[in-house]
Amino acid sequence: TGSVGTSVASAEQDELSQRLAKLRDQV
Amino acid sequence: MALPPQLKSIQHHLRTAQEHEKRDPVVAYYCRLYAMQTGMKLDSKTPECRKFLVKLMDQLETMKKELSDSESISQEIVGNAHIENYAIKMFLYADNEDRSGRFHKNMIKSFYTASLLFDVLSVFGELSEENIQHRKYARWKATYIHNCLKNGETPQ
Repeated sequence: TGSVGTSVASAEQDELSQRLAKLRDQV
Repeated sequence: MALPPQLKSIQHHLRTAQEHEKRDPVVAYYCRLYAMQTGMKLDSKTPECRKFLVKLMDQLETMKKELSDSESISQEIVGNAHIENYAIKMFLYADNEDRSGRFHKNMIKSFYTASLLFDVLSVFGELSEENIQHRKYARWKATYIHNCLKNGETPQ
């Protein structure tokens, strides 16, 4: 379950980074 | 929403955003953007921080939509000039009060807010040497004058 938890966390982190890039018109 | 302790260092920038919500929404937006970027570097893994940052991102996206007519929001280069001018205005007001020997809470706050806004300028790129010096001086002055007034001393 540890690795599942870690991948969920990194997917959410990724989503946040993508939203930030979009917000700043960097995509 | 309560700020998780891991993100404590962005609390003053978030407070400045709140204080400028109506007075200058562009300042509020970029303070939150700085808090967002810094918060993600500090901790975006623990559930409480993720939850907080997702809320902050929602708020930023809503603000961007609401302020879409403002060039300071749609073009970051214009936003950069806006924040820099505002920070310098705050700094000069406090500096003028300081040099005139008028020491009061409002000028301490202006020095401190100016220093926070120089932090915010880092979202646009590396700070100039001049802005680094202004930030250092403003933060030091705010602390020094605050301590003098607290101890009943006259700042030099």
